[in-house]
Amino acid sequence: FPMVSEKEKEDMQFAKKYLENFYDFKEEKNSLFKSKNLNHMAEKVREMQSFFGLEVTGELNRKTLDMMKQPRCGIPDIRA
Amino acid sequence: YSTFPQSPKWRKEDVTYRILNYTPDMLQADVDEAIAKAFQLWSSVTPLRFTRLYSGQADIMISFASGFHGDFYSFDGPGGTLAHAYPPSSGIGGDAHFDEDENWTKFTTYSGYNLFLVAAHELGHSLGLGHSNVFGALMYPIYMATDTRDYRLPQDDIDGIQALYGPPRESPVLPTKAFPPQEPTETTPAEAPTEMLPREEPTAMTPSKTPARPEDCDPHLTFDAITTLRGEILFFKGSYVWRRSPYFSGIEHDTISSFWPSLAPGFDAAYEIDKKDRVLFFKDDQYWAVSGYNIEPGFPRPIQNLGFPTSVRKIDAAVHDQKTKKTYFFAGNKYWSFNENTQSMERGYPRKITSDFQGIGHRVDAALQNNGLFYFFHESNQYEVDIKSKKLIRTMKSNSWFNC
Repeated sequence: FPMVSEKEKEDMQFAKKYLENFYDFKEEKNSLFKSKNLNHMAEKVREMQSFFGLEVTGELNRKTLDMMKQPRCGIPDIRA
Repeated sequence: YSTFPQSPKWRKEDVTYRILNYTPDMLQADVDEAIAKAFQLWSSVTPLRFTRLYSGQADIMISFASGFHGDFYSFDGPGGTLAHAYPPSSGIGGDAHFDEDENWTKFTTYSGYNLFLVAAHELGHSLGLGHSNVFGALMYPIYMATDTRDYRLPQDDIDGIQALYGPPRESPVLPTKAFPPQEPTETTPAEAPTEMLPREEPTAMTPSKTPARPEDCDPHLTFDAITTLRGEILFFKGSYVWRRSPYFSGIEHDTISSFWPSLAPGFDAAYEIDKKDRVLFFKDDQYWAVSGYNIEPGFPRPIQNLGFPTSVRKIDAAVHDQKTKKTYFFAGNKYWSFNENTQSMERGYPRKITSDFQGIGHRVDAALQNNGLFYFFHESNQYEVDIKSKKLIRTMKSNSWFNC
């Protein structure tokens, strides 16, 4: 598998934190099924992309990360 | 707009607030003013009245703090989260916290965050509003440096707060004499002065600063410029924007300054290159490029950069063909074709509009591409054209997009 660069790891961590804060993403820490978490995260990325009118891909592309890095309010966009 | 689950709201019209501490970034008087103006924004469109307390427990307690500050949502240093606030309820409910690690300012520069704008947003939460996904709404989650002079609450926010509290009480008949001075409110603790915020009563006598927005279905309605933007269609006239979006029903009414405060009103033309998430605005002999809210650095530029002769001092309309990557520019009775890939005008142009576009025998005020067809606007009519055959399909009123 291609090595995941340090930058990509950072972006992934940042995005996880963002989705936890604002889109009610809950990572199952001890989940054996890594892929399950990734699917769940992709679903939350889609929710965030749809909220901001971005192309809904589920992928952490540049535009999506840029939007996540914008200064903002600390209240969640989506609430459970 | 959105509200919190179960739509919590204040079950009274007189709501109190207290400023617990100040940021060293601003004069205290400027903080007081920013907070008062933010409350006034909401009181002017609802029956709510806000009273400032200087001691004791108020409904909305306002404070500046950094990092962990006693609730479960620690702040994160400069940038990122700027502030947060809690929906109406007792205790921490209604309270608004501002991250002291940010640089707070009363200006709308790019070196700090405008306290009035952030406070107006957070107080929206304190009153029960959640976030809005309408680009340009005050309750949109992302901070946008907007001109705060004569700031008007966007329609989506008015709809949201009035869904919770209704419109302001009927404004009293214009007084033939000044109202009696404001009696101190009975809730005022004896030892502390309070301030009853003056209600901005819209009166018939108040001259409107900008010409009134024309009615959506005025049969004589004409446009300066029209463009798509991230799946929406924006219609420009003077300082006004009509907004048609697949994300919400109806037509939203905004002003150019609520999106791009540093752009002067009165565009001549506008078009989007959606693959680049870029919109270009034209006014006189200059043009700007924006991506969402942000104006790209290095603009404005002279239109001659695109290859217009110096004799062309302004253009009338522009439209980008997403399929061919060509942009058509219209000026007077001529039009040009610009190749976005090579960034140059195509050979053999300009050509006369009448020689290629049957049925359009005059100037074009604005142009739009939608679902593969082109729409050319002239005065209060629009012409639907198949650009391949350049055949006129039908003629409609310019505002047919507003479900008139």
